[in-house]
This record gives sequence, structure tokens and C-alpha cells, in this order.
Amino acid sequence: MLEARLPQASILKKIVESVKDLVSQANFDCSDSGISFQAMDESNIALSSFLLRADGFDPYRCDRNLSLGIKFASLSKILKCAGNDDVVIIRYMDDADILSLVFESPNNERISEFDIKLLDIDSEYLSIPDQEFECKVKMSSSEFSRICRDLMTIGASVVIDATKEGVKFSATGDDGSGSVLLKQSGSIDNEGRGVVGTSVEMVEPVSLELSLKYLNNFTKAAPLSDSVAINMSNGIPVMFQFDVGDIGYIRYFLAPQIKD
Amino acid sequence: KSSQASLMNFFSKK
Repeated sequence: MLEARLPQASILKKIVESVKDLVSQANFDCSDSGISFQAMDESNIALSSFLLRADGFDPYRCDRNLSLGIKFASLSKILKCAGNDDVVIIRYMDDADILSLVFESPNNERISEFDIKLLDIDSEYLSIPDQEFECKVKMSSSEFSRICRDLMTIGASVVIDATKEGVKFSATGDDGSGSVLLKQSGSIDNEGRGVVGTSVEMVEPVSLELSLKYLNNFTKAAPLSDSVAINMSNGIPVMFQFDVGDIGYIRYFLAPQIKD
Repeated sequence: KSSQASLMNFFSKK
């Protein structure tokens, strides 16, 4: 069986909102170390994953490894019935075909229970090479959302150039072009005027072109974290990571656009 | 002009 009590429903609500438009259904993999998920979108361009470690729950009990097939649209609707500050208890009894979600209000005077039907999903797991990235950018997640939204008005893709100076996002379209440069905070020629919280750690400069449609989907995870880590190497998928407090993370991998 | 790569070009199935 699985019983996992999450002190704040808002965390689970935000996680589901940040993947439901990329993946329609997937298995939640539960083990004694926590709850995780990995799935690609239908076009095999973006992979979404998350991990919530067992110690983020209080208490957490999972007797054996489980794969629980969830339809995100249903889970999202049910989680809308939970208050942000409610406690959520996720419960699965062995061999059942439902997952129970119990929401308890902060004063414990209102307890609601919803059951969601589980699906039998034959999911494919991808093995992601464990690699060192040539460039690691860390920046404000709300700034990242704003840039993706602004550049979407210009074009369908963005070129991200990361150099020692900072990180530049550029888009070109039929009607014109636009770019935003975020300088590294605290760099010498930018003292006191840098955008707070931008850092670039690099082995060599990286330039990648990415679909803005996907990036705008990833920004739905911004409410989970003040910052986003963008890990890049030339010519390979980019990894975006939003930390979920100190209990886990959401990661997105996005295949780049390659020059013909 | 550029074209969208697939993740399957980079990641393998387990």
C-alpha cells in the first residue's frame, strides 16, 4: 500500500498544472524513496519529470514499488477541490483500481475524499545519459516566464546564447526581431545594476535554438520556485530544473532545433 | 532554416 501525507496541497496542485498540458497521462512511480514520474509529449520533443522525495511527506509509507497510471486532466480537476493550505493524503490499497485523495482543511474541520480511477499505462522509460553540461544558467523563474512570453510575440523559436557576459534570448519573425540580455549579477561592468539572481557557470559558450511553445509550457512550473536552472551543452537536449522547496524537483528536457 | 530534433535522437529506451 501507499500512504503519503503532504502538508500543503498547493505543491501537488502546482506540479500537476505544470505537466498536464505536456502529458495527458502517465504512471506515478512510488517506492520507499518517494514518488516520481517521467513522460514525453506526443511528438517526443519534450520530456517532463518530477521527483518528490519521501522525506517531503509526513508520514510516508510505501511497502512495495508501484506504478499508478494517472490521467492528468482528472487529477487536475480533483485537485481544484483542495484548498491551497489543505493537507493532502494520497492513499492506494494494494490491487485496487483507484487512488484516494483526502483533503483536510487547516483547522481539520472539513475532510473531503475523492477517488480517481487508475489507468493501465504501458509507459516507456528513457535512459538519460548522466552528463556534465557545458553551461549552467541560474535565473529568476518569473524573469524566465516574462522573456518567453515576450519573445513569443515575435517568433516561434528562441536562440539562447550563454557567454561569460550573461545569457541572451533572441527571437526573429516575419514582423521583426527582439532580444533580452540578462547580465550576470555582480559582474564588474554591471555593478549594482544587474538583474538579481542571474548566474552563468560555463566551460564554453553555448548557443541553442529552442521552440518557444514548449518553453512557455515549462514556465507553468515557475510558481513552484523563485529560480530556474537551465543546463545546456551545444547540440543536445537542454535540461530545465525547478526545485520544489528542498523536497524534490520538476525537470524538463527539450530537444533543440538543428540548423538544416 | 532549422528543424526540430527529437529526444529519441539523444536518449535511448530503457
